[in-house]
This record gives sequence, structure tokens and C-alpha cells, in this order.
Amino acid sequence: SKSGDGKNSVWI
Amino acid sequence: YSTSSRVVRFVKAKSVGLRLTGGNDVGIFVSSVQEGSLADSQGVREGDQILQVNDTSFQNLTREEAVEYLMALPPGEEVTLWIQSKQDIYRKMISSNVGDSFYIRTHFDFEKDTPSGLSFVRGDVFHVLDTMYRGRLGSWLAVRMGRDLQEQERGIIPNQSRAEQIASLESVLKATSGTNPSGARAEFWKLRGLRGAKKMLRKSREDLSALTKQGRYPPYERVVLKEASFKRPVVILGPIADIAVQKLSRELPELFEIAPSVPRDGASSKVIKLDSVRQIAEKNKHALLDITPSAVERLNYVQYYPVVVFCQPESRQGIKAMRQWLAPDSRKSSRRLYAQANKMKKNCSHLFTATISLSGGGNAWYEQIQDIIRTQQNQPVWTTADQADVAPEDSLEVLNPPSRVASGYLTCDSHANSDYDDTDGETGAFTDGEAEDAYDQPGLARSSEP
Repeated sequence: SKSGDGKNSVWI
Repeated sequence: YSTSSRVVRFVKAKSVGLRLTGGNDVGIFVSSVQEGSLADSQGVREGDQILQVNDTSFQNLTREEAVEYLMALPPGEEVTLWIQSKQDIYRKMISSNVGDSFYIRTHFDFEKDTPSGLSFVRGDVFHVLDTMYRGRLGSWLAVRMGRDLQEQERGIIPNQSRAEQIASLESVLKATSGTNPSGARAEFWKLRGLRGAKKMLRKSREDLSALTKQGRYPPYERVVLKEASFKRPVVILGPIADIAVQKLSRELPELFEIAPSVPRDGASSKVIKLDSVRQIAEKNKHALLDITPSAVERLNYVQYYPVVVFCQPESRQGIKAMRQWLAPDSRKSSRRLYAQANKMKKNCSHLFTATISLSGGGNAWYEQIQDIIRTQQNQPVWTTADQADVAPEDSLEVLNPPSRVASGYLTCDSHANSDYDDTDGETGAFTDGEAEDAYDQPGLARSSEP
């Protein structure tokens, strides 16, 4: 898993 | 900035209402905008690249740094974003799965605590691919770089702030344990990572070791691969180091020169002036250094990046036979040399750039040392990233510390390479418990001392 589409990333 | 670049302003609510992707290598992009957020109403869209926020450029930030920056902005205050729509790059970035990309050298030891974690020892180099593993703060996705400069296994390592916590805890534990084999190392690397360390160096006194008393532990050092533009100094460690150094300087004087050691002020111990190492390099020769492992660390610190060859003995008997053949007049204790080599291997292997075995017959070891020096001289070195854009012709000047620092000293190896008066037959007290023997040992010095 890489940065990918960022959809799993935290909301800031 | 493209023609599509624009400025948006809004007051930060509890959060900004964005998710970010990308990284230092490709840029920071918006991957989602929270519906109904002020960022949404101001027209921030998925695929926008964030160029700058308030006074801070986002052009070279890692994803983690960008996220931390936005999170740290106080709610209720106005935020100014410079953004541009870069849909094509955004799509390409997502499909090719690229984001952060940079290299670090570690300066603490780490035992992995999850199955996907990577354990490492100080000196290991990693290619960091994502500073927000699984989209959260805490772990970096990284690939270990082999000595051959090939990428090895992939896994996660602590992020910068966790690394700082672990490293400082480690140094506290080591400092208080009393049986610390690497106190000097820990202290040294504490200093090593300080951004302002060079300033401290400039203020420096004559002895670089005085610097190791201060500073903060640096867990990760940013590095880049770079070819050395000068002949790297050479340190041979192990039970025939003295013989190797003499033989190289005698048989290949146009390529090797022994750096002279001088008495340290008011002491019987000896030191090598950093400036004499520089002078030998300026003659386009490898300086041969008889120094302690912690002096090797200091050399790395001032970016001389020595070639450090460890000669691994097969047995005590092997050392005895070899030394009787190569240097029949020497009176060094093979027992002591063997024990020292074992300790050095245990405590200092992170400093070796190569290891050769002494088990082969004849002059194989000598040929191997020469091969290694030749090969490593032509290989790039992981160098502190801060000075990466120095022009090659200036490198020696910059790689060398400023003149005041150049008058610094390297501690001569009182232990590994010096001649001992005791002979093989002796059975003096010599314990294996003193791990720090392999490092600087002011108490045990050269043969000239009582």
C-alpha cells in the first residue's frame, strides 16, 4: 500500500 | 505556476476538510474535499495541487509534513492556499503509485514491533516511499538499501517523531545502563544530527571529541548518493592492520600515504590532525589512518567518508602464524588481537564498509584490500543531503570542514592497531567483558605508555 489515491488518508 | 493557478482563502474550522496525497517527489495534491466544508465552497477540488499555504511552500514537503502543517494551523484563523488544477499529473500519480521519495540514514538501532516492520541498526540506509503509511501518521513505508545499492526488503519504519522518541529513550537507557558499549557513539550521533552542528564545529576547539558532549539525538539523516571527488581515507581494522598499512604505503607510495600521528597536548596519547588527512587527499592519495572506531565516526561526520576494511581473523592461531610470517619481529599478542577483533566486529560492524576474511592463504588478503579500496573509491557514497548540490570541483573544499575544524584531531587507535608489549606466551588479565575496549579507551594506550 502506497499513497495511492489518498482515499484511505486521514481528514485534515 | 500554471495559468490555472489560483488563490483561495477561508477560515479554518475545526479542520480544513481535505485529504492529501502525493509527496515531496511529485507534489502535494488534494485527494478529497469534505462536502460542505469552507474549502469546498471556495472551490478546492480533487486533483488540485497545493503549491503554497500561507507563507510556506508545499513544493518539497513530504506528505506527512504537509498534513502536519495544515493540522497545526489554529482553527478560526484565515488560511490562504495557492493551488492549481493538475488533473493529468494527479491521475498519472495515482495510477503509478508514486508519492514521497527520499533517502535516509538511521542513527539508532530499532527492533521491529509489527510483522510488516523493518528492524535496523544505525548506519542503515532506507528509501522512503510514503511518509503516511495506510494514510495515517506514525509509520513510513520504506525499502532497505543494500550495500550493493540495490533495493532490498520493503516494510514500515517509525516516522520522524516516533523515531525521535525511540532514539532518545535508547540513548537515555544506554547512558544509564553503565554497560554501554556505544556511549561514545550515542553521544557522537547525538551531535551528528544537529542541524546546527556545523556551527558548533566552527566554534570548535581542537578536539572534536569535545563536541560530542552536547546536542540532540538525530534519528534520521537525509542522504543522497554522490561520488567522492577526492581519494577517500582508508582505515584498516583487525589483527594485521599495522602490517597492511605499512605494506600499502611502502609498495604503492604514489597511491597511499600514512597520516602522521602527533602527541596530543599534554598527554602521551597520539592524535592525527584532520588537516594532515586533507593534505594527503590533496596529493590525490589515500590517507592511511590508524584511528579508533569513534574517530571513524568523526570522519564520517565531517564527510570524509573513509573506506573502512575489517580483516576478519579465522582463529588466534591463524593470526599468530600470519604475523610470524609477515612481521616476524612484531611482538603483538595474537590472543589480544583476536579478542579485539571479535569485540570490534560485535560493536563496530556498522562502521565497516567492507570485511575480508584472513582464512585464505598467501597474499590474498592484500589483493582483496586493494580491490576493495579501488572498487569503493569508484562507488558513490551516501552523503548528507544538505550539501548535495555542491559543484564537484568545490567538493573537497566543502567536504572538508572549515580551517578551524580542519585543525581538529582524530584519536589514534590506542587499541586495535597499536603495538603491544605483551607477548603471546603471556597470560595477563584480559577479559571479554569490557565491550568498550573496541572503542576509544584512554586507559589503554599505545606501547609508549606504561
